[in-house]
Formats: sequence, C-alpha cells, structure tokens
Amino acid sequence: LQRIQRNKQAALRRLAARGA
Amino acid sequence: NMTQGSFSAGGAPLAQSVPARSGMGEVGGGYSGNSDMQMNGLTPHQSQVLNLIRSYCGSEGMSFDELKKKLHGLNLNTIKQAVEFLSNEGHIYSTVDEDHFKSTDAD
Repeated sequence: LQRIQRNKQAALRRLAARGA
Repeated sequence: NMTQGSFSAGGAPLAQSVPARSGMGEVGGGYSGNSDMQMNGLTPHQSQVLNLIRSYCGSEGMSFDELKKKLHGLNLNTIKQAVEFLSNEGHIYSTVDEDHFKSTDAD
C-alpha cells in the first residue's frame, strides 16, 4: 500500500513536470 | 459679434468604434491535421481510457481486464499503449500491481 502512494506521488510529479 | 469655435462640433465621425470582438483569446483552436486527431494532447483512445479509469471508483483502481471489457472492440495493444502513455504522463498510476490503475486527478 505504501507502494501505491509512492506510485501516486511519482505520477503526480510526472504530471507536474509536464506542466499540466 | 464673432462667435468663435462654432464649427468644431460635428466633424469627422469618432474614429473609435469599439471592436466587435474584444480579444477573448482563442488559444489553440487550430488543430493541425494530425493523422490521429488529438484532444487536449491525447488521442481519442487515450482520453477514453483516462475517462474510464477516472470514472472508476474502487480502492485499488481499474484492472486492465476491466478496461479491456469496457473497451471491447478495441485492440489490446492500443489499450496497453494508451495506459502506458497515460502513466508516463502521470495521469494514471498503477496500484496493487501493474495491472490496476487509478487516475491522479480523481481519488
């Protein structure tokens, strides 16, 4: 379950990095 | 008795007609004719997949299998690619395993 949170955080970072 | 300046009144029409459209910037309205018509940067398939994952509200996200079922008639590879793309972009992320996905913007 921690992994899921990590995945989510990573995804959110990716999204932010795209400038969305 | 010379009245002065009486000729100044109705001369040239005011040159300041208000433009009919004030610039409500029509940004990005022009789609360049891509072979794969895109909306907001996603292909139709990609946004379809994203919408499905978004609309799904289970704790562990939508499984690839479910996605496949809902998008029956869609090539499995296409779905896979869309999922991959969306996850690369950060729109979705995998949850319990690499086959379950949730979207980042709808919890």
